[in-house]
Amino acid sequence: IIRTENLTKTYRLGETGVKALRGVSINISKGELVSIIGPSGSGKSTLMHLLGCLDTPTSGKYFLEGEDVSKLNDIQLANIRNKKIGFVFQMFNLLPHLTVLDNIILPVVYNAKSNLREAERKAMKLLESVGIEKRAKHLPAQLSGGERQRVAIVRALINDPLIVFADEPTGNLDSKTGLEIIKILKELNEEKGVTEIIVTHDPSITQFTHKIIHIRDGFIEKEIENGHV
Amino acid sequence: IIRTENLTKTYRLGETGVKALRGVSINISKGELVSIIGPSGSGKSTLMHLLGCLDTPTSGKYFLEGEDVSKLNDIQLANIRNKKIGFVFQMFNLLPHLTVLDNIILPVVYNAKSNLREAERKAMKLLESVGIEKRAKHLPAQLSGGERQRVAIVRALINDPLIVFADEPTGNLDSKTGLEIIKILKELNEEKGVTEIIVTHDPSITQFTHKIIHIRDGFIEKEIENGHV
Ligand SMILES: Nc1ncnc2c1ncn2[C@@H]1O[C@H](COP(=O)(O)OP(=O)(O)OP(=O)(O)O)[C@@H](O)[C@H]1O
Ligand SMILES: Nc1ncnc2c1ncn2[C@@H]1O[C@H](COP(=O)(O)OP(=O)(O)OP(=O)(O)O)[C@@H](O)[C@H]1O
Ligand SMILES: [Mg+2]
Ligand SMILES: [Mg+2]
Repeated sequence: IIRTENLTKTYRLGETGVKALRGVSINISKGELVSIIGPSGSGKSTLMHLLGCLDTPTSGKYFLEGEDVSKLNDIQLANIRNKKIGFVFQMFNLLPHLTVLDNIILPVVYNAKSNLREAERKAMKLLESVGIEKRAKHLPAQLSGGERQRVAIVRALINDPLIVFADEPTGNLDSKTGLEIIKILKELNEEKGVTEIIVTHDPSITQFTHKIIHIRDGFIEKEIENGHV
Repeated sequence: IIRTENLTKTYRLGETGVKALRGVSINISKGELVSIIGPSGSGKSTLMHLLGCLDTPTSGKYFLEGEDVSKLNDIQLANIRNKKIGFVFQMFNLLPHLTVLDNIILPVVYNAKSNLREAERKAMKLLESVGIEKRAKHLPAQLSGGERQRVAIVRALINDPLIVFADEPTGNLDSKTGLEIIKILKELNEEKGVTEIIVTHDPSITQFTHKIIHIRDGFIEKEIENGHV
């Protein structure tokens, strides 16, 4: 479902450039559960943003469901994102002026076929599954770090995405709450065949993924098939 | 150095209120290394904000170095913060329009006795110790999550604080980078006697602290002296 050829991403900073990715070629099959691990600054979020169609590579190719999306414009990317992708950002990226509920159903608003009443019902159900249904009408600023992280996760799932990209989804959560999130992600994959790419340094996540991609300094260091899964 | 009596904090939300802290009484000695653990939403950051003089309690008393700071006004609190406290926020709270270096020396600017040239030298040294000296002139948006976290940590240390409050300082860091941060915090405590309160769910931190405070639903569940340390 995902295939990349020699992806590179260089951020221009005035004179210099930061080579965030230096030639990444990976393959991910439909329904696969993949974790990406690596040191801080190694390129994990950058790779996620490219795979999640939030940005385009400096060079190289990215085939999503066989279609070359490497050079699409913003509108085309937004379209794909809305139909196929759910993204949990490392920094949550919740809109401060919208309530928890509105933050979650925002992706639905952009979806032509959407039914808002249905979406609200579904959002409340998902909020309940992560234990914060009582905060639906509150603003992000009124939530704890881990509560905001849970809202970000729910928002990523609201459109029944084909692929979920989660950038350190349990970073701000205690182990118990973290395990609940992991359980949700696991079920989503096992019961609905959702493909999931999870950046993490939480071993309780890597242990249940099919494949672990090790990244370092913008390169893929190694890929490990997880025999136990 | 820190003594609280029945601290409570209730956030008013229209009609209702969220009881974030429900009567917290703790004692922390000078030079002690304390970790605070507990589920997401249990009141950790709220307690840290009160102890770090960023906010005042709804009721109860807080004695910092014997002085009752429970009812000080913003200016008095800011004064204490600037002189005695270093705070690493869970969300980093870096100013987006300032470079990494300027974000770090900002606390120094407010300090009457400060010498900016000296501060810059020191900031660069600290940035080096966390491996991001090359990014000193970049903006937060140009940094990875873990790099921003490291900037937030350096900023908390620039004024040689008496007490350091770190709210999940390794949440966005891979284990190796996390260990480097832990090493820095440890040395600071052992060599300079800095008192440190660290919110975390990272066991590699709790294992080296003198005391572990367990918080749940706004209450202190238990305090454990760490015999090994
Ligand atoms: N500004 C606010 N307004 C209203 N409620 C708040 C506010 N800040 C925090 N709360 C609520 O108070 C409770 C405690 O929040 P706090 O941030 O202290 O938890 P925490 O233990 O740090 O959680 P986490 O581990 O998720 O960061 C939570 O239920 C939270 O939603
Ligand atoms: N917008 C940007 N402009 C310039 N450089 C950037 C930008 N975003 C990221 N970088 C740099 O690219 C490199 C890779 O960043 P990336 O965010 O992908 O790392 P990461 O592996 O996600 O790190 P972390 O684990 O700390 O979140 C880092 O050195 C970072 O500073
Ligand atoms: Mg990242
Ligand atoms: Mg918190």
